Amino acid sequence: KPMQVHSGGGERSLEDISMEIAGYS
Amino acid sequence: GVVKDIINLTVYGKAQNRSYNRLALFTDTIGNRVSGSENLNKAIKYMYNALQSDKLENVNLEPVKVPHWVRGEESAMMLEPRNYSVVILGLGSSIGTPPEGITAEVLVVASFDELEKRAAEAKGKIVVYNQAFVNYGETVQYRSFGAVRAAKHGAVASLIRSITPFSISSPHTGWQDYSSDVPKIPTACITVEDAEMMARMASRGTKIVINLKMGAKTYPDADSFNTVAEITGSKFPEQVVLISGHLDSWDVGQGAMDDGAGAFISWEALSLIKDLGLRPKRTLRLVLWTGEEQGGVGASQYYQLHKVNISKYSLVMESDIGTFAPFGIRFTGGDKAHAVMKAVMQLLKPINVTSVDPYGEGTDISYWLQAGVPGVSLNDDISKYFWFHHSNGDTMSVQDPVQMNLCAAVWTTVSYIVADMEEMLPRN
Repeated sequence: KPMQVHSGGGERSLEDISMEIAGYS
Repeated sequence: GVVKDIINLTVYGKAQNRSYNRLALFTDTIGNRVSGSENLNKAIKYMYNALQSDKLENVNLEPVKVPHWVRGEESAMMLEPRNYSVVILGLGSSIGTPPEGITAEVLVVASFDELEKRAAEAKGKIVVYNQAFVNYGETVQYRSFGAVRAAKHGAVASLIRSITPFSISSPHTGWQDYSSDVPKIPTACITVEDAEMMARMASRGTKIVINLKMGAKTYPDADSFNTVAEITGSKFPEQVVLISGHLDSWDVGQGAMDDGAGAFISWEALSLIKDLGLRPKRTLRLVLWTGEEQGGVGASQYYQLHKVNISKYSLVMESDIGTFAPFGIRFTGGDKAHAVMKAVMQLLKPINVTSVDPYGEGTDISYWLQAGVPGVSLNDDISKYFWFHHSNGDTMSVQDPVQMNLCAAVWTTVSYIVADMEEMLPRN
């Protein structure tokens, strides 16, 4: 069985992440 | 302007048609690449050298033991009501027949339900399945378990209508599974046309007799490899975005569509990122799987080896459902990650490929998805995919360079941005 799955990201708000992504356009 | 650069380079610029041309050279040089074959070994060596020549990082081969099934000579001669050579392709893992073949009367059924109702008639017969094509996932059950279900009732062989919605007398092979508690019987696929013809004959009460010869043999598992290359991450090198397709194919056609093209757009993503002088924060890892057609054998062994690092896998991607005109991606993950992927795909508005649909999937990434890692598969126009799947028709002629450019643009954009974002994708 795998080790416990890390929670990944999720610290930042979706709004922040969306702004970051928009920066690639 | 990263996405604009990616689009310009792959769709309009110097890299346009590169994945198509690379795939054409590869398939024309190597041919098809079934598990355990010398061709697959050559393909892996070819890719190992090509990825090194492309100056990708950490190019390496991870050893895998894969099934080694060889088709051999095969034929099915109808003896009654008339002499006719039935077109067949043996199914992977099938046993062979004695050298003189198996000669038996045919029982034609349209479904497993009909077989159960007519079970008493199956003993000593060759069961012919003439099941309708509903969809791949549902209908492929006949290929996978047709032999076991027939053998359970005493049948001596099974012939299964190919799993395809369209046919020009083209048989389609694929893997099938025996059960340890049922005798193994030879099994092959037949064309839609021949299945329907025998169903018509049987419905008229005509007796059908076939002599089936199959020289299939299973050898001990063979040595093979998953082929790996990377662009190492600049800030979180231990974190990974995995991008993949499988290098093995069936032993018919060229394996250009399934899955040479999926493997080659995955390679193309790393090439484009390198050509643009980009280095994402996380490691972008290309994995070209081996033994996918036998049930994801290479992927299973990769998962066993690497699952200890599962917390470091931000996203797993697999292209194994064609590289036709793309609509967008399919995604498996939580709501927040889904929203993130929607934002990423909006960047592809300039080529009008923005959709994010549920159920990202693929045999080779399924272990990671089940363990909670977000996953992506390509969402493309698969309306003709199963026409060619596992058949002699799976050649470069199926592929379109412009469509591959668009798929490569999607694949590169998604993999690069997820690998470069400040945070890993959120998980539920």
